[in-house]
Amino acid sequence: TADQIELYAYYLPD
Amino acid sequence: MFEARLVQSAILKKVLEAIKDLLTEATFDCSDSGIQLQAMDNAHVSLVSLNLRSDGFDKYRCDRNLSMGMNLGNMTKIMKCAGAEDTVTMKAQDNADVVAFMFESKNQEKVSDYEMKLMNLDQEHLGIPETDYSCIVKMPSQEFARICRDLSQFGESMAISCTKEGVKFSSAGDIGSANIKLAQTANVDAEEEAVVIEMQEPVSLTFACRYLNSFTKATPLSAQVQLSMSADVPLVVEYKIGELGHIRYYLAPKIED
Repeated sequence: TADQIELYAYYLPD
Repeated sequence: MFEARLVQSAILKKVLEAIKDLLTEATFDCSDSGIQLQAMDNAHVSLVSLNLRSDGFDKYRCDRNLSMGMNLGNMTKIMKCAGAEDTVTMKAQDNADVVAFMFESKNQEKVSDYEMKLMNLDQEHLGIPETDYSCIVKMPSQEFARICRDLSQFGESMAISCTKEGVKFSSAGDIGSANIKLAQTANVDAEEEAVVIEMQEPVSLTFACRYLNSFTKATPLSAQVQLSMSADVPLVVEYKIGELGHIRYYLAPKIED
């Protein structure tokens, strides 16, 4: 199984 | 005053088809340079970034920056009223709460006007830095759509591994496993049929098939798709929209427990 990561882990809100 | 005219309404229909799987509503940011849209899906796992340049429209005017929040289901209903050969013009006044769509048939024998209420949406823009990706794969968009469809029968996620030899797509699940390898094409007659790999370092990443399948809804927009990958960063799937712009999808990878 693999965990789905959210985009917030890579990109921050402007 | 905002006004944007496209002789081929079919392009706007295809753009809408390409985003409505992932987004139920979105804000179209209009400025002098064109129309931009950036929005994440509800799960914050993928992001759609649409850029339509003003010089790609047949007519474009935007006196003041304008953000138009639209329900994409309602926009789809309206765009379905346009004939494939119709010209479409989108219009809005400054600070308007409606956007107008005008469809004109070839000889202007039929002119249809629709108005749609705009919405105030909470916008959250993510800052996406310029990235030098380890692997960039260009391949026929239909081939990519076919691979995503075929592999999603085997499991919820798919691994994409890129080396200088080629790109491998693999999936495994209860019924068994699947592997599809594509080699870089040596020579092709048509550029859009080529598989081209630019590799700095080999990369292997795992992604949810469901999102990849949603991205392939953009296939009718472009004969080629570009996949950009680096270790531990989101995948970028890009479709060019002729001379008008592009649609990019970002997808966060899955990480093994």
